[in-house]
Amino acid sequence: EEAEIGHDEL
Amino acid sequence: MNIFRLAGDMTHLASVLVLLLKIHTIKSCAGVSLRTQELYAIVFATRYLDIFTSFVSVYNTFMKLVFLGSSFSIVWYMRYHKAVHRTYDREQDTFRHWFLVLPCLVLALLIHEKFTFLEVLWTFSLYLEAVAILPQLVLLQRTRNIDNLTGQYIFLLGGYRGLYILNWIYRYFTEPHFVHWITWIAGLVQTLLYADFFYYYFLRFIGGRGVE
Repeated sequence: EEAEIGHDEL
Repeated sequence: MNIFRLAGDMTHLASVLVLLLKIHTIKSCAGVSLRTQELYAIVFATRYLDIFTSFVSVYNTFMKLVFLGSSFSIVWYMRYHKAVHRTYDREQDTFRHWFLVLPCLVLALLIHEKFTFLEVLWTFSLYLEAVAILPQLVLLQRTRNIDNLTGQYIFLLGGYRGLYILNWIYRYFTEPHFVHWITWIAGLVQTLLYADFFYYYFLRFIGGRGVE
């Protein structure tokens, strides 16, 4: 499954 | 993580701590807009929904908990704590902030990176945060003088997203495919809304007097 758009920022 | 983003997060943390300090120690929220605080609680609640589903780092989770906890406790203090509530300027804090929520939700349903529940709410939180300061800025115009703590709070809150812009520029040049137009434009609009405040803040700050 396409990886979640990584929200690595706050 | 880069220095700009860390500085941005620390500035954001400092703004929250300054406000909590003001409210908790001198039991006063004079000059602070409850409506902006309510909008920020919604911003964090809709942005950090993934706190339990996607783990980025201990730092990331810790900071999310801090921002969630502080924003909701500030709203609680201002609404229900007798001593603090008494200092709340209800008559002046009248910006129709609920009118900001719906357009942001509609915009998030129209413009987003991916049409999933979490992603749409995450985008909504970006749009809402961009305008969340408006009630506070309007209140600022009405209350002639504000105390230094409130001025510092607004300055730090406006500065953090400005530091994030430097972080996005840095990441754009150092990470391939790092392009997030929605985040960038929302962040730019948010920071520009503070331009007027920054102008007066520096004028007064240089003058060494309180922020008027």
